[in-house]
Amino acid sequence: KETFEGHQVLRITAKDEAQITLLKEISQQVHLGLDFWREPIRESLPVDVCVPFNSLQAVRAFLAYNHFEYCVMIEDVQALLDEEQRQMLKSRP
Amino acid sequence: IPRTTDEFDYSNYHDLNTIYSFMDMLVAEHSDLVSKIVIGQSYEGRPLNVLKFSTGANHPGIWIDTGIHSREWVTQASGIWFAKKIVNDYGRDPILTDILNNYDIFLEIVTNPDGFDYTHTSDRMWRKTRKPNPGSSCVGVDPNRNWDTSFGGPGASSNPCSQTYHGPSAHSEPEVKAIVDFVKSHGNLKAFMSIHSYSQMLLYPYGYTHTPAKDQAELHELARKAITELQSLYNTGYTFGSIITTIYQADGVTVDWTYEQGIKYSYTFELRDTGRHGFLLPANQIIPTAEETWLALMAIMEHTKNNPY
Repeated sequence: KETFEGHQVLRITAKDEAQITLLKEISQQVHLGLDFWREPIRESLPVDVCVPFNSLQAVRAFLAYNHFEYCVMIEDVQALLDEEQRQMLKSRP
Repeated sequence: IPRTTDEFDYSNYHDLNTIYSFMDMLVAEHSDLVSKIVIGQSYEGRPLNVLKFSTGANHPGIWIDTGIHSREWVTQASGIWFAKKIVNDYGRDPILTDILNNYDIFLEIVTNPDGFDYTHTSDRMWRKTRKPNPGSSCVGVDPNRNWDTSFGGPGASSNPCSQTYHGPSAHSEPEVKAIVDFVKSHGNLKAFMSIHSYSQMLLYPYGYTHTPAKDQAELHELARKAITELQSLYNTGYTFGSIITTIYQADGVTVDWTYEQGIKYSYTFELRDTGRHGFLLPANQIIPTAEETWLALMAIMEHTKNNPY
């Protein structure tokens, strides 16, 4: 079963078209394993991206270097999934 | 195991077997109002079950589907709640009763059962179908890019590894083809609502072109009304508009196809999250999400009933 330990979801706010383009470029980098929950479209829409633990450092560096505003929307994806499973098990007889 | 749909836990997520059992229970309890029809089989051979709520023969129809993207769990959970809401309210709520006395409602709770099962067993974040792609190690097609309206356009990906891969041909996915065949054979659907999550939007055609739909003004006003209703419950922030102007160009999407089949009231929803959990919406938000969405669905269904075409 696929696990998501240490995966984080970042909410990124692009301030201009150039930053949108940068996000589109990084989304093409398959080796990072990024899963865009909300894709980079335009400045007015936030971008949510699920980042595997192994790519976090690279992605954070990329965002900092390019002066992106972002916050951590989900600190640890697996922790939420574990909670979800706990809730489901609780409802079973 | 809940023995009746009254005992069912609507405020929790459930696996495919439990949802299918729920559907059977609902049909058994309300056989005068609900029946189950199987419109096809998924790639992995699972039945594509649709609940038909009907009070008479030869009614025009209203279609609602949830869960075409398997990881959007709040949609399947909301679909379960809608089903129970319909049987609860028929005969009690005069508006719903009037709708059902004149229209059938078709509800497909798990539109992509292979993907949904996969989210429970292997990868919670799975979105697409589960059909292998010859020549690629990547599996699955985005069933919301697989429809025969502007199929393969730039608002979809030709890369099988992409989340928006459009598939080898229009309607290549049995989960999509089954709905296509059903819509065509029914021939008298008047509204079609396809429910996704998340980002809180109500969208209407088109996704593939900036050319406004010929009914854009009416669709826009109805969207405004539906969202006003939705927001009246918990003040959840929603935006609305055509797909291409509100989000992005998307080719081969469900409601563009249904609209071009002549189903004027074609809408697609993006339900909650409000920006903290994304696809991992906590179970305690299922019922509030379903409740508020139901108000919007009712607005669209009532308008459909009051504006025959």
